[in-house]
Formats: sequence, structure tokens, C-alpha cells
Amino acid sequence: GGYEIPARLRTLHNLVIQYASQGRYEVAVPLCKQALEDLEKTSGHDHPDVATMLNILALVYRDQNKYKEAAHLLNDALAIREKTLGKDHPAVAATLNNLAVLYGKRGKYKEAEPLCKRALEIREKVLGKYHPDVAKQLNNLALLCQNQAKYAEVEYYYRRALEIYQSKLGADDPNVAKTKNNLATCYLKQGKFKDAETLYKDILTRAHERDFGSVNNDNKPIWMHAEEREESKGKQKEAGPYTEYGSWYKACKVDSPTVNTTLKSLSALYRRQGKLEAAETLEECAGKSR
Amino acid sequence: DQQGASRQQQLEWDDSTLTY
Repeated sequence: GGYEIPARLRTLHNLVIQYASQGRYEVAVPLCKQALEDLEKTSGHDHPDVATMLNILALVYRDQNKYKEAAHLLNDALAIREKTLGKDHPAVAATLNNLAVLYGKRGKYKEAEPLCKRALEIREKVLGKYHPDVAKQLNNLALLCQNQAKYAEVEYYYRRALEIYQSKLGADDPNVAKTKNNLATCYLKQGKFKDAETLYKDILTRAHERDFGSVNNDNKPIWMHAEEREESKGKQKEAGPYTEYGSWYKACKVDSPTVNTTLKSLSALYRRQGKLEAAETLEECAGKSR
Repeated sequence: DQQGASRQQQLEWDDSTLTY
């Protein structure tokens, strides 16, 4: 990028963060404002350091939920960065993204979307179409579209993000399961229940295989146990959970917030189909893992 | 329920904005 944050700004930033984390905004804000004033006096308004300082102050406002004030500062910082660093600089993309986040927090999804799209274009141009940062930007864009109920677009963006994460970070990266979960939510919104179900099962199978090895007759992910229990309901007499389900205890040990969410979501889908035994099996497992 | 997943999703801030 050619620009490096000067040491004194870094020190100031750390100080400001410290005050802000203690809730001492009455100290943090004037500190930023004084620094801004000094910087503008020595370097002029259109200087990268001023933009950085504006970003620091915007963070303090964001932490106070003063999104409007924060957005105002970021707009200013954006203009400076475009002028001093060029329109396609990663710093411009980052500022556009954060501006979109602030608009999003105020429910201004329509205004946020074009900013997010511009950030995406810059990142694609600078980093290439298959960089994880591009995937992250696609995620934010999907979320903004989701809030506007534009599900076809949401689906498209999540699919692209998933493709990037899978190819660049590998199938077991947490981002893959997270994005699959988000994509499944989008399927649900469109009434594509079968597609959602397939994705949820895929997440659970992968998580299981990662921890316990390939799936076979003696090593099944939780959803297979759930469906077997559903199919054999009434036929089987009560037995202890461990003997009844073979590797059930293993299936239950798969543990992460994403997997837990997936268990609950798939359980809701089972319930919708009247597969109550299967639903309960997953719920018990979700209950245990949290 | 099904809302669980979407409730988790949040727009992500880019912290690199201070490192340029």
C-alpha cells in the first residue's frame, strides 16, 4: 500500500482503545479530536494520517452505538483515501465495507448494498476473484440482500463464498460449515427444504468424519441414527442410549456452535415432516453439546 | 429453531482499516 501508520498514531490508537474498553468515552473522544486537529494543522485535511485518525474516532463512536456520527467520519475518511491512495486501494475497500456495516446497523440495507458491492469489486481486482477476503465481502453482501429478502442474490453470493472457502481453505475450515449454514437458511426462506436438509446433513457428516473417521455401518453421523430411530420407532424396546445406538455417544460429541445450530435447524426440518423421533434425537444431542 | 442460524449472522467489520 505504501502507507504505514506512524508510531505515534499507533500509540494513540492503543490508548484510545484502552479508554474505550473501560467505557471512558469522555476521555477517548476529546483525545481523538485533539489529535485530529493537530494532524490537520501540520499535514492538511487530505492526508492518510487524518483518514486513519478519522477511522479511530469512528470506532469509538461505533462502540457507543453512535452509528450516524461514525458513518459521517468514515465518509470523510473515504474521500481522503480515494484522493490520496487511489480509488482501487484495499484501504478504500475496507472503509467502504465498514461504512456498509454502519448503514446496515441502522437498517439502511439499500444504501449499504452499493458500498458493499464497490468494496467487492476492489477486492476482486486487487486480490483476485478467489481470495478469502473476497468471500468475506460476499458474505456481507449476502447478508445485506437477505435483509431485503432478495434470496436469489443471497443464494448466489453464498454459493460463491462457499466455493472460495472450499477451494482455498479446505473442506474442514470452519468458514465452510458456517457458509453452508447460511446458505441453508437462505434455502429455507425460499421454501427449498430438501436443499437445506441436504446441506445440514452434509455439515454434520463432515464434522463427524473429521473427528471420528469415515462413515460406515459402525460409524454413523448423528442424523443417520436419528433417521434409523425414526424408522424403527415402535419396533424397538427401550434400551440404554449407548447400546441402542452403537456409536451414538460419538455422534453426540461433535461439538461446535455451528454444529449445534445445524442440529437445531435439521431437527426443525424433521419436525416439519412429522419425524418427531428423529427431531428429538437431534435435540437431545444439541442439548448435550451446549 | 430455524431462526437460530440467521440470528447468528452479523455484518463483519474490517479491522485492517487502521493498518493502511
